[in-house]
Amino acid sequence: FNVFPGNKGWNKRDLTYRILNYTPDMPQAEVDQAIQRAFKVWSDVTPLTFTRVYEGISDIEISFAAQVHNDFYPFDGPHGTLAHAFAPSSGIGGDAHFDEDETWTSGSNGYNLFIVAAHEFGHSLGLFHSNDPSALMYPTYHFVEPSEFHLPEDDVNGIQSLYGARTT
Amino acid sequence: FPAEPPKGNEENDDKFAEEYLKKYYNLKTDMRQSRRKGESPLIQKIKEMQQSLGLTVTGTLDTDTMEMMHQPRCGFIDVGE
Repeated sequence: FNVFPGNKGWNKRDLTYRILNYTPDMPQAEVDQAIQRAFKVWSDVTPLTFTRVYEGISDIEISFAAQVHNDFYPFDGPHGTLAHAFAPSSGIGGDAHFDEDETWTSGSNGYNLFIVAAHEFGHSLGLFHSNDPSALMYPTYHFVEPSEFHLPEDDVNGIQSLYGARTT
Repeated sequence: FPAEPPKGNEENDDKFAEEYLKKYYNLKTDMRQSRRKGESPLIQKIKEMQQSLGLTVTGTLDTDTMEMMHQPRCGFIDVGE
């Protein structure tokens, strides 16, 4: 695993997130569930908590957008780049953007939002890409049945190097 | 039989790789200018990419590397800025 050089992650353990908009590809309830579950991947192995807020600015702002979308990294249409997220800091730090030109799904017919979100939230929490092909933080997309997903050891080691292990 | 593989594919691979490396590995150098100087930043970046992806580091656009580069991925740049 790798962490962002010079970034020790969030200096608090209770983080908030807000879903700014939805993809039309999935029912909103499925998006909510995929996002919640993606956060749980990380909160299961660390002392971190994630609370959804509906108003005001949150630590991790989640949005779907196509092409140019108010950062320096425009999306590229279908396939290629699926999403990106920013390392912990104030402002845009921690935010996760998903390319609306992709087809998002809760299954395997398209890109599974849970899998991609779990990876992006790894960045939001301070993990850089891993060079272990079996790691969630490896840069390329590999479908895993969400019900069978468990966080690979490399990622557990990575996130616990920043926040420690969950004690209860 | 052709005496050598068609050059079109190699040129396409090079162009694709250059764009990919600019996008994900912060390749900034003007390739034509560098070639005149006899440098090879493209090969250096290919090696850097292969290392970060856990591939065999060859500095060439081999099959494994090209396959990996065509996979959908996270858009986060793989080098520190």
